[in-house]
Amino acid sequence: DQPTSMNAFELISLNQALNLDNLFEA
Amino acid sequence: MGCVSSKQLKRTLGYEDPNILAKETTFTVNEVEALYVLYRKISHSIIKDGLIHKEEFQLALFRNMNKKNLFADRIFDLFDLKRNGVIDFGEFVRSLNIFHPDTPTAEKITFAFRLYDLRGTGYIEREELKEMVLALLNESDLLLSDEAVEQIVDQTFKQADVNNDGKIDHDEWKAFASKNPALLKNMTLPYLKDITMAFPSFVLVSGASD
Repeated sequence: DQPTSMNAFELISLNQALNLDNLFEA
Repeated sequence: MGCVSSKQLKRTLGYEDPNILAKETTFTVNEVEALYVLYRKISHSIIKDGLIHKEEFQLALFRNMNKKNLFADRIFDLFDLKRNGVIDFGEFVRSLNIFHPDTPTAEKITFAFRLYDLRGTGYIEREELKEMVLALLNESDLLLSDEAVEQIVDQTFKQADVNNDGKIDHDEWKAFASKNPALLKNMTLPYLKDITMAFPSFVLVSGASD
């Protein structure tokens, strides 16, 4: 999807910090 | 990653009985013990006092303890249930429980609402939403014009702010998130379904056996 076709919350959810999977690779 | 004896566990700052945590959450005792191995690693990465400080949380998320990020701050603050500036083991397990695949969607929806209610007013306001979109753009390689950002925020408010009062309340958020399940994708971590299977090394070092 293009960013402009997403709603704002979809866009926000792309943030790396919101992917807590990263904690398990610490 | 070393072996952790039960005597060591009892003496460690921030530790909490896995039996109590398992009773309060979806995790089994063995899974709580496995999570302790991860917790111990993160909480000893910089300050080594057995509590997770913000720099350690950032280091675990980004491999960089100095990376400032609005959303990492928000998640840290929500995990810090006692609001004392650190995450202890009980807070870590209780917070991760929200992300368990078996946790009811309603709890995930509420957590996400609190995450996005930046100023804790009980509403997601237009300015907050715009601030989060701008933060996302600033913290990533995405470039959008001011007009495009305004358009995205306006369009989202048209869809979510059903009573058109300029802010999204919890009920509106619940309805909007239910219609757009992709918004909750980050709220479920499949690894948590059976962390002792996904991370067999945790079983070996934690002594979990069932």
